[in-house]
Amino acid sequence: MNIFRLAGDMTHLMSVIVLLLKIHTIKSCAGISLKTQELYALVFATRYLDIFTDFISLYNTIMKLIFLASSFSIVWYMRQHKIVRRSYDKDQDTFRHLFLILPCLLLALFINEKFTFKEVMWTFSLFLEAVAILPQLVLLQRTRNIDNLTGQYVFLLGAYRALYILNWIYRYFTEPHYVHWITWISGLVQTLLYADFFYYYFNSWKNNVKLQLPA
Amino acid sequence: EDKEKPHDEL
Repeated sequence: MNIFRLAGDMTHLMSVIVLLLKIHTIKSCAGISLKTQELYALVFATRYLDIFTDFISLYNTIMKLIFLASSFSIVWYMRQHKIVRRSYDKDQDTFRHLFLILPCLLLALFINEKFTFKEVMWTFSLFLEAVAILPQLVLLQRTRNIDNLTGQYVFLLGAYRALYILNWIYRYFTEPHYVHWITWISGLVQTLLYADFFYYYFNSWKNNVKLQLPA
Repeated sequence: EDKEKPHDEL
């Protein structure tokens, strides 16, 4: 464990807590893409298949449980909760899951470190996580106005993967034979997808104006 | 045959 990875995990944890607090306290999910939340639940479900077979550390297991519980409860809130679901904008959140899931699955079948079910599922979860934010970014473009909590949520989500890149660089130089091209490339693609959002987020923060994405 | 090393990152 290194400071970059710990900071990354804490930032990731903060992003799901910000989102859960938003939905739980103001009982609204306006501006949040259910498609992205469902994709994230799938990412964690396919990535943490080894939660009961491979014990890494107490920290690792607890964080996996938190991410699984939070992502599935956010999906539950947005689909089932009688008040929250009313604020879900399903006419705007129209991104088709399959357009992301199928290519990631096919890619994972061809590009993986080992052709085993667990490893292919793990690689699939990496590719899917890289693109899972797309429905959310599309929704933000459409609805244009971004409330603070949603902006913070997307920002933290992007920042966590950027911190992970620093973690991979650190591990590459400190651990012999630590090479995971698949992880590094998908993590880089993921961070780049947030780049334009970061640009507008920092500008709005610097000029102290409401965050607006161009049409 | 290296035993499948579990992924230690979240």
